[in-house]
Amino acid sequence: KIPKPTVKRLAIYYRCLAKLKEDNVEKTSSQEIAYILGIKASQVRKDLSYFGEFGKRGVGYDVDKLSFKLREILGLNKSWNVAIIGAGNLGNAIANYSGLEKNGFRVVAAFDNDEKKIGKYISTNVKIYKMEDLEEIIRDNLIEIAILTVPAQAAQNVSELVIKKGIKGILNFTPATITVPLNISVENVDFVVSLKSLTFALGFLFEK
Amino acid sequence: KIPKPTVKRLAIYYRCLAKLKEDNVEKTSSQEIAYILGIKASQVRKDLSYFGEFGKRGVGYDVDKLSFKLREILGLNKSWNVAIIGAGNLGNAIANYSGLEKNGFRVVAAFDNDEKKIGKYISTNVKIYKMEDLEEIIRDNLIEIAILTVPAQAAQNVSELVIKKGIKGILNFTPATITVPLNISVENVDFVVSLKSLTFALGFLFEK
Ligand SMILES: NC(=O)c1ccc[n+]([C@@H]2O[C@H](COP(=O)([O-])OP(=O)(O)OC[C@H]3O[C@@H](n4cnc5c(N)ncnc54)[C@H](O)[C@@H]3O)[C@@H](O)[C@H]2O)c1
Ligand SMILES: NC(=O)c1ccc[n+]([C@@H]2O[C@H](COP(=O)([O-])OP(=O)(O)OC[C@H]3O[C@@H](n4cnc5c(N)ncnc54)[C@H](O)[C@@H]3O)[C@@H](O)[C@H]2O)c1
Repeated sequence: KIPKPTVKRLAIYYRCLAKLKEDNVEKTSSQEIAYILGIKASQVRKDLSYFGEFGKRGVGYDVDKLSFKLREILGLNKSWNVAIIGAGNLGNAIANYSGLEKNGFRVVAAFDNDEKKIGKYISTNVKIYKMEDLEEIIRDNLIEIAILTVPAQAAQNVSELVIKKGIKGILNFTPATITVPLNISVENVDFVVSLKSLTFALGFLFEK
Repeated sequence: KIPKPTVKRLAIYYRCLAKLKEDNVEKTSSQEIAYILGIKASQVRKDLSYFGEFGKRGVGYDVDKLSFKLREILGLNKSWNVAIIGAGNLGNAIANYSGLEKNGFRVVAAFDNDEKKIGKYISTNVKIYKMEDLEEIIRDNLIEIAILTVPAQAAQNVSELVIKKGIKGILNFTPATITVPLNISVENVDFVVSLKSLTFALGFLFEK
């Protein structure tokens, strides 16, 4: 079982390699990746060693090969159908975010319990459905991932509901901590944590 | 100088302690914090040791005291005025996010280069200004942090512009990597990285 922090770092290595690829860099090293990301080279080597031998000591890694391997590991070679639960301000922004499709994530449906929103389009191809339609739409569209953008107080109940209807992974944007069965994956997104890191750095730099 | 990964963890410890406080927990330990967050207790102790003695071996930490200390360290005792640059879908969602004010971040203005948006309100109290007004509004409102929600191709130029007008810290939501002077802080937010961690966990659990 790969530790969760390692998985997170693998996704960040993958993004780093994608940028190197864009810049037409053919070879890289754990030192270079570590330098770019501000972490230790030994950490990079340790993480990659879980998955076998990619690089040669002194020669480094082939960017294409390593990027392809990370894609495989991260399950990026398949595309994923996604549902947005909670078609409010944030749900709307996410439905219209082109970065998702580029990365193999297709928003196929949105759900909301506000009658006024049902039947409207959240983005060009994505309709807003009522919660009662969850099971049918999840099943017909093989949706495995739900993006949770409902208010915090609805988070736990809505999570339990979508899991019951077939969802296997939840990207939780609410400030609530949700509790799910062991075989269900959850990722929490909280950009306020990033804002706080920013204020710390600012305080540090300017001794507030 | 505190390593960046440590700063990030401190912000996450703070959030964890805030939840313990909500649940009326008075005492905690590095083991409990570590267990909740899925990291090593030794990591928690090491991070907190940068800032002095908080806990007693065998007795643990006082939740209130530790939470207060982390608030201080993270610069959370002060409130911060924030500007949103790029009043589009995502900028709109963020301007309307009540979680910001609760955490001491006040959105005081938004900026955009789309003439049709100038003069409109992005949220109840926040007006959209033209880019030419940056300097005056940043100065009059003591704005130190900019939330960058412009398209990727505009990110670097817009960053340089707001820094020139007085911004000290940037929360970058664009997929572009921005380059800034050494005394300016940047935090990158990319929830697609979290989606990829999710797919890895799903692939791992269901051997896709
Ligand atoms: N807006 C942001 O930038 C931002 C940032 C970080 C976190 N968040 C969090 O994301 C969530 C959504 O934020 P928002 O600004 O889009 O809020 P919002 O109020 O605009 O949207 C919430 C939507 O969820 C729907 N809803 C409410 N209860 C529901 C239920 N039981 N079942 C189905 N749908 C339900 C509402 O009808 C509404 O359309 C909140 O938890 C918020 O704290 C938002
Ligand atoms: N929508 C999301 O959920 C999401 C998620 C992650 C990242 N992002 C990123 O956030 C950014 C904004 O996304 P969005 O969906 O809100 O896009 P959007 O197109 O709706 O909004 C962009 C806004 O920026 C303005 N703008 C463009 N160039 C500008 C310039 N030079 N100066 C000032 N304003 C300018 C536009 O007029 C528009 O109002 C993009 O970089 C996107 O990749 C969005």
